[in-house]
Amino acid sequence: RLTRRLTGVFSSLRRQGRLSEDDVNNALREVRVAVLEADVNYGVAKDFLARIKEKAVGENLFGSLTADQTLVRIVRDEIVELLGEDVPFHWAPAPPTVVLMAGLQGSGKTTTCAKLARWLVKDGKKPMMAACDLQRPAAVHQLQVLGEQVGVPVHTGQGSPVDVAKEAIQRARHLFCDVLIVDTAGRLAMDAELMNELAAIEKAVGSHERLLVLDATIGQESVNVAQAFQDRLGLTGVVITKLDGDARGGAVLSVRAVTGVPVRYVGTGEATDALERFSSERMAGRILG
Amino acid sequence: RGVIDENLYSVLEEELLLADTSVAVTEEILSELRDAVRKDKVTTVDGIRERLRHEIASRFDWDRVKGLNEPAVPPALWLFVGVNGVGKTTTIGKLASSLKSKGKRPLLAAGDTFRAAAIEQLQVWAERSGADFVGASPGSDSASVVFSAIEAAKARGCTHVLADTAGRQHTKSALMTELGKTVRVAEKAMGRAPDEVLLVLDANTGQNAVRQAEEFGHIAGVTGLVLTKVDGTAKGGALIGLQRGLHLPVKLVGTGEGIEDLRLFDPKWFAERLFA
Ligand SMILES: Nc1nc2c(ncn2[C@@H]2O[C@H](COP(=O)(O)OP(=O)(O)OP(=O)(O)O)[C@@H](O)[C@H]2O)c(=O)[nH]1
Ligand SMILES: Nc1nc2c(ncn2[C@@H]2O[C@H](COP(=O)(O)OP(=O)(O)OP(=O)(O)O)[C@@H](O)[C@H]2O)c(=O)[nH]1
Ligand SMILES: [Mg+2]
Ligand SMILES: [Mg+2]
Repeated sequence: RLTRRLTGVFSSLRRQGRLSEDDVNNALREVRVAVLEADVNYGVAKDFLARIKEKAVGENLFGSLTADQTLVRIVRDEIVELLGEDVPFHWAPAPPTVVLMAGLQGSGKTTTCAKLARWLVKDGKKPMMAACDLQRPAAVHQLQVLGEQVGVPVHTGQGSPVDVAKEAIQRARHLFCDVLIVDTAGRLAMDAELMNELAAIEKAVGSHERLLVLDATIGQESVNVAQAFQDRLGLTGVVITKLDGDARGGAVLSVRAVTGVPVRYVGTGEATDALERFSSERMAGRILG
Repeated sequence: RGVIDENLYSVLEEELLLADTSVAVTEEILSELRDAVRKDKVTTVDGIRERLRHEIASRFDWDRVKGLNEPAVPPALWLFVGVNGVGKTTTIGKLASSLKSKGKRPLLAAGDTFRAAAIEQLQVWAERSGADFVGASPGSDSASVVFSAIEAAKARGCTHVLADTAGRQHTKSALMTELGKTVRVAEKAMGRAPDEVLLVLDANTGQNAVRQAEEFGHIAGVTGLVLTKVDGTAKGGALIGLQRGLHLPVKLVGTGEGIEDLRLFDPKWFAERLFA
């Protein structure tokens, strides 16, 4: 779609055979609209556009008759570069490796726990899940049903989420599990008490992966949300879910640009096999529309 | 401070965009604002901001008089639809409690027969709110559950049927077809269209809200919107664009995870919160 927009902008210029600074600015305006419509954060878009303009000047877009193609390539390459390299799984020096799943309400944490568990089973590993969401109605039951579906034990318990987490890691060690995946309740990034609880759960088990599960439809607040979880927890990665919808997912770019946290996995459906490794190339294409 | 210049309009543009208002709607709003400011000779920054809030609120104005549609012949059927995780099930629980407190007799229909523990989740809300409950076993046909619930409501003298449906992405045509079927089956059981088909939207959602409203509107005959999770920081500006194009009144607002956390939508509140 960005290609189509730019072709329109540049079609009149082709006839003139050269580009003025105004022409390039009009083209950059189209890039800005495309990026904002993709839910990239306003502040991130501003910096992004500045870098694009710099590169456009650097590559002498003013002298090019294929300026639209060049510009699309520059934008795409810039997104891919920003999104960064693939990050391998952080295995603990001694088992179990602990993965903590965190995020806003309804983002897909519980489902993602089961997806990751299934992935690990397929890789010949022995995971366990911990049902530390004691707040949402039937959340523990939900994880138990999913655990049965993927053939992975689920630890449930009494007391507080911290108590359950402590019991779970003991049990995981006792059963020689390779990975303990900790499901937590959805919470607001601005809820200090619940953010403290999350930090307490982390402290109780000692985590090796701390993943922010983010809904691909999230808009401008992606930056504030990610920053808050990053500040409180120190994230090792982001999982972006519901990419089987048609949200462009610009939040991914925003979060990476502002917090530096890399996207590790992508949720592509409700089924427990709908989890993929993150691909910056594919994401760049999607953001550009 | 107090200087009316281009800087103000670019500040306002930034605030609107940061609130998830689309680029096109932002331009539209600011152009109308400039006209209004010129015509009415508004000369202060406060005056312009007040005018802007008024302009945004007035796009929703006609919603304020509307609660949820109550039919002449009970029970009412209010169906809840939307993408995954937005708050459909929780909203039903809150609404059931509110109806009980008004002396009504709501019945909850567990129309999400797909997702793990969805039926159990709604059952907890039925217990908490004191509502009647109709569910079947997981994997059973969603439309049949809604049909049975309507029949049960009539037999028991319930006043309202609140029907839950499974979350779904509007890009999945088979699931959207299934939803269309549920609506038609409900229509047959009621002898009229559902009294409300409420599309539940998460306030954190960006521009995809428009896509959701278009597709669900088309398939399910959406009559109104519920905006959830406004207790967070997201402003829900994508809603502004929906008003002119699609005529979808915002009826209810979810303000938290507790049973009491549901209010009627207020356009003035929405406009003020946008710039808070
Ligand atoms: N289409 C689609 N749906 C998903 C995906 N991931 C999760 N879901 C669905 O999103 C909804 C919410 O998922 P949950 O796993 O319950 O989300 P959660 O973050 O644990 O929610 P809370 O515990 O309430 O905060 C469910 O309907 C899931 O089936 C995905 O990648 N694609
Ligand atoms: N903070 C906040 N959380 C909410 C609100 N409404 C719902 N939630 C939470 O959002 C999460 C998802 O709510 P559900 O009611 O399961 O959403 P759903 O649309 O039925 O989800 P699916 O059936 O899986 O598509 C739960 O953790 C709820 O407690 C709200 O107004 N504010
Ligand atoms: Mg959960
Ligand atoms: Mg539900």
